[in-house]
Order: sequence, then structure tokens, then C-alpha cells
Amino acid sequence: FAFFPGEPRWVRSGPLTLTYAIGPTDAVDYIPRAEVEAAFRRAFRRWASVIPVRFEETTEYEAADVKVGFYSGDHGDGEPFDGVLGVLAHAFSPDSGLLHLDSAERWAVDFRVEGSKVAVDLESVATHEIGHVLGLAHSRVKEAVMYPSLSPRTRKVELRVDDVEGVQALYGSNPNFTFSSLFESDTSSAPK
Amino acid sequence: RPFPANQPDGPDRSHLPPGHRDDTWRSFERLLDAKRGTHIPGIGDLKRYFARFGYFPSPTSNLTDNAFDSRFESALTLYQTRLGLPVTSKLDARTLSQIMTPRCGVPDSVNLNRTGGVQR
Repeated sequence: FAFFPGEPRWVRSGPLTLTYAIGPTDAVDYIPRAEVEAAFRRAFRRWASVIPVRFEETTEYEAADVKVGFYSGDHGDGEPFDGVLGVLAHAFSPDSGLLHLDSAERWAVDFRVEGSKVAVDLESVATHEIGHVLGLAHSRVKEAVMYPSLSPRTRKVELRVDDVEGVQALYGSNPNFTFSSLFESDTSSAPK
Repeated sequence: RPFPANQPDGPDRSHLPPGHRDDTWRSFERLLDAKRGTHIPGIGDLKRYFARFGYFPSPTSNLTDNAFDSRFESALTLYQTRLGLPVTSKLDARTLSQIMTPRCGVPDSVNLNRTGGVQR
């Protein structure tokens, strides 16, 4: 795992609760908004299960700590999106809270329903980008969620030991978390 | 000289992933098996790709020429190391496949200030 320069992280007095809001989903109107929300809910829950951080969904976009949005091309942050495939999404380190998805992609929440050869799993990308929002940079571990690339029609949502150790180095461990709850194959290679 | 990509005896492309006509980085497949000392149309685009994702020290360097030079080789070697690929310092099929795979826009280098909007 790796961090951004200076190892920025979210800091609050008392228990850390971050609000998040999802902007308009008109650009992906082929997916019901409720399913987009559900994918992000699962992605946030995964990270929350390993660190002492709560995520609360809000409809107040401007006031939210984490702002999720679908954008295309040049959308004003100096990192324009590039159309189909290529760059899928990006997010910014703490405490920016910006998480942007390229609306030119064919996003999918269920590959049994979405037949496109270039479909990209929304939940996998959401889980990865939330890692950036929390302060993780890219990992060299190919199996890790924080590895930088993801092939079309591929799902990678489960946190691996590398992801967990990285985020716990920033925030500590969720008292309810045990490494045995990760994949058996993953825990067998855990260094600690 | 032009890379003999379309000749019958050209590079073996069987290890490259199936493409899509709209794929942003599909054109990089023409660079298969390129190595130091060659000039190939498209290397300049790949230099800009490497600069964008943190493999050239300065994004303001001249990245427009198509020379597979020592600086490009260093960037390629660093890319192969960081992405857990066999370090061949060549644009082999496995490396090109990784380059063409869709990815996150956050640079891989954690040492550059432009990484992930730290400055924003």
C-alpha cells in the first residue's frame, strides 16, 4: 500500500463520521438511481467495516464531505476525462472529498443485465476511489482494490490484506474487524 | 522507419487483449516489441501517458518525439517495477496489455506534487 505525500487523512474531534452525496445520475440513466446509490452504499460499508469511520448518505450535496459525480471531458478540475475506457474515474486526497466518474463509460451494476463488452463495474471503481478519498494511493499488489487498473467486465470489490493494512495505518482498526473475515486465501498470506 | 506492425511476420499479438474500436488507448498496440533505439509513431503519445501517470520526472519535458530513448526506457522500467510486471525494458505484450487496460486517473507516483490533487 502507499499514501499520498504527507499522508493526508480525515481528522475530526471525536468519532469520525463522513457524509457523502451522489450528484445527478442523468448521465447514466440506463441504471436506476437507487442501484447507483446501493452500489456506493456497499462500497462505503466495506471500508467502514475495517476502520473506525462511519459514512452517512446525505442529499445535501454541497455540504457533504464526499461528493460523488458523473462528468465527461474537461469538467474543471484540470484532469479531463477521455471517453470510452482509458481513464475510468479519479478522486482526490483528504480532505478534498471529490470523487469523479467518467460518464462516457458504460457503467454496470450487474453484468447479467449489462451485456456491453466495455462495461465497467461501478461498485469496483467506487470502492477503489473511496480508498483515494480516505488517503490511500495506488498499490503494487495486483489483487488489491487499490491497484490502478481494472479490465472491462471485471469485478474487484473485496478489500485485501494490503488495502486493509494501508487504511488501518491511517485510521486504526474497527474494533469489530478481524483479519479472519477476509478471504481465506488472503489471510493465508498476511504478514502479521 | 515505419514499424512493420501489419506485415505477416510482424509481432505476435496473441497476448494482447481483444480490443474495442472506441478504446482510448487501443492505438498503443502498434508499439508491440519496440525497444531502445527505435523511432515509432505513437511513442510520443506513450511518453505523455507515462508523464500523466507519474513516470517522467517533469511533465513539462519534451514529450512529442517518437524516439525510444534512454529516458523513455527508464520510465518504462519504472512502470514495469511499480505495476509488478516482469522488468524487460521493452514494450512486450504483457506490458502493453497492462498499459492499455482501463485505469484510475490518479498518478501512480506518490512523490510528485500533482498526485491526486494534494495541492487543491
